[in-house]
Amino acid sequence: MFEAKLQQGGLLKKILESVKDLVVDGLWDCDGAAITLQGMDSSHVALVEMLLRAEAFEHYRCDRNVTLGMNHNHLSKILKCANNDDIVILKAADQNPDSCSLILESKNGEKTSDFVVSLVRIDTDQLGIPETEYSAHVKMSSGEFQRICRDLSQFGDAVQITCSKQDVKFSSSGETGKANITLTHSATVDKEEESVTVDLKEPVDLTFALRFLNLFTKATPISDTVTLSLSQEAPLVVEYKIGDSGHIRYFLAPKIQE
Amino acid sequence: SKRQITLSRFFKLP
Repeated sequence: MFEAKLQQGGLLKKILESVKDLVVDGLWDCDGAAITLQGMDSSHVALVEMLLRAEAFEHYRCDRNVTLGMNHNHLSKILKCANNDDIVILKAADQNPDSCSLILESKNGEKTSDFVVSLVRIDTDQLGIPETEYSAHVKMSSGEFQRICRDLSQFGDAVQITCSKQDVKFSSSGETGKANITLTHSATVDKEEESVTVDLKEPVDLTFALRFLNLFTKATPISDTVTLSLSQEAPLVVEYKIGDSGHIRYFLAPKIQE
Repeated sequence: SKRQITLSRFFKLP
């Protein structure tokens, strides 16, 4: 039997909002330590990896490893019935389950809703994501990053990200004209979620499709900060921590000069 | 203009 009880149902709502527009069906791998989800968009340009450790749950029981093929639209419909402060319980048999139960308990205990969602067969294999030493890490406000991606998509469909020692520049151009947004490395890190820290090993200059970045920033409500990791010959990584018990990591392949 | 490449260049598709 797999059973996991989350005190703050709102977190699961946010996680679904973060993945459902990028990956319709995803494999939720549940083992004794954590729930991990990995899925690629249909064009294989972007990948999302979500990890939520057992410690995030009020109660977590996983007698045998089980993989739940979830349709994220169905799951999202159920979670739309949940309030942020509802308790959410996920339950599934651990011998090739064909469905998963979700129970929502209102905070005052007066309302209990239970749903059963059919699991889907997904035959995508898990990708091997190599450990990479990145040339640059940019940590910044997640709201700021969402704003930059939204504003720049008015000017073009791609953003060029260039990192130097002192700053990170986001540029986009199209028929409207050219836009550059430069963030300077914050000298003083007084309020972490408002400062920008650039950790640079060597300069990077990469271009990415804004359409995907604007899908990634749906995870903004999950964390005040976001970390971008960049290297010339590697996909961009956009990471949102889930408190200290997990993360949502997006990987995006760059656009390259012909 | 620049061409979008896929992740299969970077991550081994098993």
